[in-house]
Amino acid sequence: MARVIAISNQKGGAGKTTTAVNLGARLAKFHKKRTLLMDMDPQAHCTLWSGINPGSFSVSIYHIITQNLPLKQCLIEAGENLFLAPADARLSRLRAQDVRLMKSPFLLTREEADSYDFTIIDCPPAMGLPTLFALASASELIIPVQTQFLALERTIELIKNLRVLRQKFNRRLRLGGIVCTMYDPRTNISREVVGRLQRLFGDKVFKTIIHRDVRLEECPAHRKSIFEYSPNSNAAKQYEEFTEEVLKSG
Amino acid sequence: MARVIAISNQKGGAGKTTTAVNLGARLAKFHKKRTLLMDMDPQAHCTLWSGINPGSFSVSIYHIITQNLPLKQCLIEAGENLFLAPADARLSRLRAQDVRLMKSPFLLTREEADSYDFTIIDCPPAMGLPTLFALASASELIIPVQTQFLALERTIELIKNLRVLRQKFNRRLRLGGIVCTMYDPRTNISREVVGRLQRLFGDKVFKTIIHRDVRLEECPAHRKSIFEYSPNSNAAKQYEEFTEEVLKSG
Ligand SMILES: Nc1ncnc2c1ncn2[C@@H]1O[C@H](COP(=O)(O)OP(=O)(O)OP(=O)(O)O)[C@@H](O)[C@H]1O
Ligand SMILES: Nc1ncnc2c1ncn2[C@@H]1O[C@H](COP(=O)(O)OP(=O)(O)OP(=O)(O)O)[C@@H](O)[C@H]1O
Ligand SMILES: [Mg+2]
Ligand SMILES: [Mg+2]
Repeated sequence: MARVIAISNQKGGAGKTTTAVNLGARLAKFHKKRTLLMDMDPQAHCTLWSGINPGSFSVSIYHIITQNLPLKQCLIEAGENLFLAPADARLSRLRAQDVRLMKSPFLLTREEADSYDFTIIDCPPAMGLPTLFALASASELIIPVQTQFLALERTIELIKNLRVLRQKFNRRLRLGGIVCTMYDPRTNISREVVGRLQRLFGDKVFKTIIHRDVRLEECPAHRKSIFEYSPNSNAAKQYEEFTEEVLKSG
Repeated sequence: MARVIAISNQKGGAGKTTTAVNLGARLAKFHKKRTLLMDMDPQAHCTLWSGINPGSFSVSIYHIITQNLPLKQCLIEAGENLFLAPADARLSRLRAQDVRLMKSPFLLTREEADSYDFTIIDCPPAMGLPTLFALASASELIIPVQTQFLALERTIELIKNLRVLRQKFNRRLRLGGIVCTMYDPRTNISREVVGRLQRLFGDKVFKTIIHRDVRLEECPAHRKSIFEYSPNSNAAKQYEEFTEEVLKSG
C-alpha cells in the first residue's frame, strides 16, 4: 500500500526540507523502498540539495499542474530507488484558475502513487496553493517543529485545525506525527517545548528527537544526505531512528 | 522624512521577526523615534511577541485591507513611542479581488506614514499577497539571511531580482541592506556564506553581524525585546549596532 506523506509546517525554518531529504534518502538507499520525493516549494531546496540545478531541466511540477502533464514527464533519477519531481520558482505563481484546469485536484493519480512505496512531499512555509495541493494529495501529514517558543504557538493551532483541513481538503489525511527538530538539550526552552508538545499530543509526537547539529547545516552544501556526509554523527543516527518509526507507524 | 522599511525573505526562519521586533524596540525606546510595527505575517509572531493575544483585538490589518478602514482603527500601543498594527491568520486568505477593492495599493497612505519616523513591516516567508503589499508600501527593503547554505541560493536570486520587483511593484523601493543572522563563528559554513554575500553585494551587507545566541530564542517567550531580556548580551549589543547602521543609512 503506497504511502503519500506531506511534510508541512507554516513556520519557516522548521526543518521540513532537511526531514524530507533525509527520510527519502534513508527509505530509498537503506530500506530499498522505491521512493518519490516531490518538491512543492518555490525555493526548490529539495531540488537544489539533490544536486539538480533549477535551470537544468525543462519540465517541473509547475508544468505538470498547469499543463495537465503526466507526472513522469518531470521525474529525475536522484539515486538508487530515489526519484525527484523538481520544483521551480514559478510555483509561487500558482493561481486558483490553474486548479480549475486540472483533471484532478491531486498531484499524482492513484496509479502514479501506487508505483512507489513512499511519496514524500516537501512543502513551503505557507498555506498557499502549493501546500494545499500537497495536503489534498497526501494520506499522511508529518509536521516538523523546531523546539523554540515562536515555533510552538501557531503549530499547535495547525494541529488542532487538522480536523478542518481533513473536512475541506482530504478525508483520508491523517496526522502521521510531530517530529521535534533543532533540539538543544542545554537550553530550557527546548525541553519546555518538547514537554508541552508531548502533553498536548501524546504518542503523536515521534519518540526520536532531532538535535541541533551543524552537520545538518553543512550537508546540503555538499548535496549529500546526512548518511553520506557524516554516517557516524548523532544526526545520522537520529534520522535513522526516525525513519524506523515512520516505517513502523504505517 | 518618514522611512517605511519592509523586512522580507522568502526563506523561512531567517530572523525576520526577530529583526523587526528588536529594531522597532530600539528605535522607539532608546532613539525616541515614533515607530509603527506592522505585522503582515498570518502567523502573527510580531503580535504574539508584543504580548498581544491574537483573540484579544477585533480589528487587524486584514480588516484594514479588505474593508478599506483607516489604519488607526487597528493600532495598539505596544510601548513608549511604539505602535503595533496586529496580524491575524486570515491574512493567508487575501485574494486578488481584495486588492482590487482597496482605495490604494498601499497599506498606509502618505499622511499615515508621515505621522511616524519609522514604519517596520514584518513579512511572512512567502512571495504571496501579504509580502507583495508590504513591498508595494515600503521605501526600503532589509533582507535578513541566516548564514547557512540553503538560505543563500534563493536569497541571491531575490536580491538580483530586486530590479524586477521595483519595476513591477514600487519604483521607490531600494535595498536598505542585507543583515547576516544566526552567525556561528565556529563553523566554516557561516564564514563562507558571509564571505560570499560580501563579495557579491559589497557595502549592501550591513557591517554588524548577528551571532547565534540562545537568548534570542528565549526572549519571545517572555514577550520582551533582547534589550529588556538581556541588555548586556552580545545579541543586544549587535542589535544596538545594527540599529545605529540603519539610522545612518537613511
Ligand atoms: N537539526 C538541525 N540542526 C542544525 N541545523 C539544522 C537542523 N535541521 C535543519 N537545519 C538547518 O536549518 C536550516 C533550516 O532547515 P530547513 O531548510 O530544512 O527548514 P525548512 O522548514 O525546510 O525551511 P523553509 O521554511 O524555508 O522551507 C537549514 O539551513 C538546515 O540546514
Ligand atoms: N541570532 C539568533 N540566534 C538564535 N536564535 C535566533 C536568532 N535569531 C532568531 N532566532 C530564533 O530563530 C527562530 C527563527 O527566527 P524568526 O522567527 O525571527 O525568523 P523568521 O524569518 O521571522 O521566521 P518565519 O520565516 O517563520 O517568519 C526563532 O525561534 C527565533 O527566536
Ligand atoms: Mg524547506
Ligand atoms: Mg517571522
